[in-house]
Formats: sequence, structure tokens, C-alpha cells
Amino acid sequence: IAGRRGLSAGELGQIEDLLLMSDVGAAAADRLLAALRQGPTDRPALERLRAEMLGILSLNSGPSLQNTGLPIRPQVWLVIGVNGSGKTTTCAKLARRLISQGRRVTLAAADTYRAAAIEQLKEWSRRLGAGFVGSQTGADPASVAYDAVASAASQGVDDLLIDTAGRLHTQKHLRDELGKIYHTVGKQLPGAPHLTLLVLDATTGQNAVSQAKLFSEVVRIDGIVLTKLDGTAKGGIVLAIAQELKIPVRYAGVGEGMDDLLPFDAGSFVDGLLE
Amino acid sequence: SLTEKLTGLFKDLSGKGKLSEDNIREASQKVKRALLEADVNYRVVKDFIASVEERALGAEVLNSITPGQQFIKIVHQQLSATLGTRNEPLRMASQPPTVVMVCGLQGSGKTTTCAKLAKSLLQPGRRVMLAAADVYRPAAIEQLEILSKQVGCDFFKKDTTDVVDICRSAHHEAVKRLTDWLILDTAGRLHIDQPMMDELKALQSAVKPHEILLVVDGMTGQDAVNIATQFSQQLELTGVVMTKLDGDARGGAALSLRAVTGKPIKYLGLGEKLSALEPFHPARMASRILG
Ligand SMILES: Nc1nc2c(ncn2[C@@H]2O[C@H](COP(=O)(O)OP(=O)(O)OP(=O)(O)O)[C@@H](O)[C@H]2O)c(=O)[nH]1
Ligand SMILES: Nc1nc2c(ncn2[C@@H]2O[C@H](COP(=O)(O)OP(=O)(O)OP(=O)(O)O)[C@@H](O)[C@H]2O)c(=O)[nH]1
Ligand SMILES: [Mg+2]
Ligand SMILES: [Mg+2]
Repeated sequence: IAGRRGLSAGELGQIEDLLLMSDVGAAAADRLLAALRQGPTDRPALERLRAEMLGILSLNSGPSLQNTGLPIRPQVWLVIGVNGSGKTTTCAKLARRLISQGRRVTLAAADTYRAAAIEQLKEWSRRLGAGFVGSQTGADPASVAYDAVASAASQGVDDLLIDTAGRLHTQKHLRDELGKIYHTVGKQLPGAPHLTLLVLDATTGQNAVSQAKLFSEVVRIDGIVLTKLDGTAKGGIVLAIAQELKIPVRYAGVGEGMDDLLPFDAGSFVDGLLE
Repeated sequence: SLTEKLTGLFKDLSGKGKLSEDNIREASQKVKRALLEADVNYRVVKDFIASVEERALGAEVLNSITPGQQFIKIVHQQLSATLGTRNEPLRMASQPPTVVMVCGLQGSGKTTTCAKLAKSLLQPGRRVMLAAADVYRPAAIEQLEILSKQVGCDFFKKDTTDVVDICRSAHHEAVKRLTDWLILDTAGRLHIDQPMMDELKALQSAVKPHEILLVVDGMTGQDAVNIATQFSQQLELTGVVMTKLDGDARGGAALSLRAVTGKPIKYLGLGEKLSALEPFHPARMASRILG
């Protein structure tokens, strides 16, 4: 199909399968195929499809690592997501990246619920040489976050990364808890958190849209970290999230080590999807 | 819901006399859409729709006075039947300890599931041991140790990175302590990470588990087929556990898993609490997937 301009029904079917198997989703696939069918045939079809998908993913460049402009200190990152998506490991990877740029980083363990969650983040902070703020299991997560912001500000740290407990977006009391963490941080430091990242497992199917929607009702989501892209899952669901919620993917998690984080590259992501 | 959509569709059609093949195909397209939205793998969907159409194009539906209801019934029956017979619990071995090895992708819920299983198996007069065979993830061993205290069962760890040694030693200790159930919690791994898959194979031949359970996140999408294929080809799986189904994920991966592995889904994880483990009910899962 690669070089062809017009498409037969069979070829459209093949493209549909390719999109579906990548978790693009039936509705988003329909929209892409409609654009292909209706669009001009001056270029090969796959090239047009690639351009269409890139267009969807190229959302206005919001805040990111390098360009938050003003020297806010500490820059506060809030890391959220459902259970097991890779939040704690992503906090470690983000810290690693910031430290390698010469920044002073503190990790805050605001998961006060899950067994050994604090210990897990503490171990990462040891390996990274990052600062660490934590309390104990059962403490109020909003208080831990509040104290972390205060301590990071007083110590002149450049970045504070707040790791939160995994939570299902459908549980109201957990969404409320997240909202409380978010607003409490803002009380301690107006404008914070400056970057709220939704950590999304690339193996997740259509449920990712519901996750992004419901979490967006309690916090402003600045970007997505799409983890476990070193597997065979394509993570195509981020297209629907980009279209419906205008949330961009900022980083890709590609392994379990502290260096396994890449800034999101829409071009290579789309290529990976279409291969 | 799908049932409402199909009922509406057949209401429009049934007024026009006997149903045609085209009517059936229109209805099956609605089912196809619902299954894709529920994360059933697109190839599994095609096969499933083909089998539904085959039945639906028979007299059973076309000659029925309530063809809509008949069609919906076929879809539901076909789905439940494919999902398997209900309630296949863990089978106890003839000689204790019964060894259960738990494996799966990163973050799928293995450690929590091991503790939930231990809790459900810990009945009066029974002895259960949890063994920590994840030597990679920071604080993985601490996590399982804390959970085993919450469950009130025995716990085994060994200061080595040799996972086969850990599990062999755990087995030795379990025999000494007249343990009924030995549950091995392993590290999360990718099905395409061959050295890590080889580690599971080495465990399988060293410890000969009576049960090998694949733990899969209930929100898993199309990739369920890839995961299931590799794990079932490389290991002698005996069952599957699907976790995090206390959310709004439709759980279509269940159909993909069953279609690829042929193994029963034994349990569902329905929460973070250690009591949140339920035996699998195919009919209930069918309703959930269909939406
Ligand atoms: N292969 C791979 N594994 C990852 C990646 N990111 C995280 N993991 C693994 O996924 C598992 C879960 O990671 P965590 O960081 O504990 O996830 P979490 O979201 O903090 O989990 P909870 O706090 O329990 O909700 C661990 O085994 C990680 O090593 C990734 O990009 N690739
Ligand atoms: N809501 C919900 N959360 C669950 C369920 N099962 C596990 N979890 C949560 O999912 C997260 C990951 O669980 P773990 O047991 O650490 O997962 P794992 O497979 O052992 O992770 P790795 O060892 O890193 O591969 C934790 O936050 C658990 O509390 C479930 O059925 N429902
Ligand atoms: Mg965590
Ligand atoms: Mg684990």
C-alpha cells in the first residue's frame, strides 16, 4: 500500500486493522479512514495517514522540562495515574533527567497507602542522589505534599516531584483526595503544581480515555507520560485523548531503569504505529 | 447499551416482516463495534462475529417472532460459552505443598494478587507461605513481607539474586513447615524479554508448580493477544487472573485471553484490599464486555 495514492476497499480494511490493533480505537479509526477516503489523492495514502496522525498529536507546546520560562523555584511536578501504570518509576526517571541537567531535585512520597510505596521511592532517591520527603503509611497525602513544597522551597531546590498513590479514576473519594492534594500544593505555592502528568500504561485499551476524562475533572492535566512502550503495545489510544481532550504526550517510558525515559517524539511514535 | 441498540434496531426491522441476511449483518456490525470498544482483540472479534452470524442466519432467529431477543440471546450465549465454564478454583496437589507460580507483565497486580490468594487459602488448619522471588524492583520484597503480615501467613525471602535458588529454598522450607500452599511472587516482565521469560522457564522446571497463573491488568487492550500467546507458548499456564476490574474497563481482554490460551480465567481482582478477589463468572463477564 505504501506508495499507492488511491485505496481499494481491501486496502482500507488493512489500514483499519492496523489502527485497531494499535489501540487507536474504532471511533478514532473511523475518523482517520474518513479523512483518507475524502482527502486529496495527490500523495501516497500512508503518507497522508501519517500526516493526519501527526496533526492530531501536534498540540500546542505546553509547559515542559526546558521551557517553563520564568525561573520558578521549586518547579512542582505532580505525577498521577491508575494503579501500576509506572508513576513511581517515572518520578525516578524524571528526577534522573533533571539531575543530569545540573538541577537539584527532591522526591516526595505522597503515596501513603500502598505497602512499601514510600520505601520504593526512597530507594530510588538513594540511587539518584535526590532529596527525599516522606512520612509513613497512613499519613494524609495532602499534608505530605504541603510539607514537601514548604521544605523544597526553603531549601532552594529546583524541582519537586510528587509521587501519588495509584487510584482508579472511577472512585470518587480517590478523585477527591487527588483534588485535595492538588489544591493544597497550590495553597503552599501559588501556581503549583506547575506540571501535572498523567502516567498511562501503553498496554491500556479504550479505558485510557475515561481515565484522562475523569482525572481532568479534578486536576488540570498538562501532559501524559506513556509508559512500557518497550513492549509490543502501541499506545494508539493517545490519539483519541489528543482529539477529545487536547492533552499532549510529553514523555515515553521505555524500560525499568532510571535512564529509560525519552521526550515524546510524535514522528517516531506514528512510524512505530504504522509499521 | 448494546442490548438497547439491538432492541431498537430489531424493532425498526421486525415491522417489515421476516428478517433478511442484511438485517442480521447490520446487527452483527453493532456487536462488532461494541466488542472493539470493549478492548476485545480485532482478530478475536472477527472470529466471534463470524460464529455469531453463522448461528444467527439460521431458522432460530429468522423464523422467530422475537428475532431481536433471539439474536441478543445468541450473542450472550456465545460469549459466555467462549469465556469458559464457571468457577475453576485452584486445585490442591496430592502431596503438599501445592505450588502456585504467579507471573505477568509489569504492574499487572501480581504481588497484590499473591497476597489475596494467600488470604483466601488461609483457612483454619491450613498453612500458606508467600515467597518473594522479585529481586529487581526496589522494595518488592518489603511489599510482599508487609502484605504477608497483613494476611497472617508465612513469608519466605532469601538474600540472593538467584531466583531459582530462592524458589527451591522456599519449597524446602515449605515442606519442613508442613505448608499446604506455596505461592511464588515473580517480577514483572515483558513477554518479549527472552532472558526474563527463560527465568520463568527455569523456575517451572526447577520447582514444578502445580498451578501457573498469568496475571493480566483488566484494562489491557489489543496487546492481550501478544501477552497471552507468548506466556502460553513458553509456559504451562493453568489459569489467568484479571485485575483492576473494579473500575470501568469493559474487560474485553478476557475474551482474547481465553481465545488464545484456552485456559480458564480463575479469579478477578476487584480492588486493592486483600479481600477483593472473586471467582470468575463467565455470564457476568459477558454482560460487562457487551456493555
Ligand atoms: N518495561 C517497562 N516497565 C516499566 C516502565 N515503567 C514502569 N515499569 C514497571 O512497572 C511496574 C510498576 O511501576 P511503578 O512505578 O511501581 O508503578 P506505579 O504507578 O507507581 O504503581 P502504584 O503506585 O502501585 O500505582 C514496575 O515493575 C516498573 O519497573 C516502562 O516504561 N517499561
Ligand atoms: N483497584 C485495584 N488495584 C489493584 C488491583 N490489583 C492490584 N492493584 C493495585 O495495582 C498496583 C500494582 O500492584 P502490584 O501488586 O504491585 O503489581 P505487580 O504486578 O506485582 O507489579 P510489578 O511487581 O512491578 O510487576 C498496586 O497499586 C495495587 O494496589 C485490583 O484488583 N484493583
Ligand atoms: Mg507507585
Ligand atoms: Mg510485584
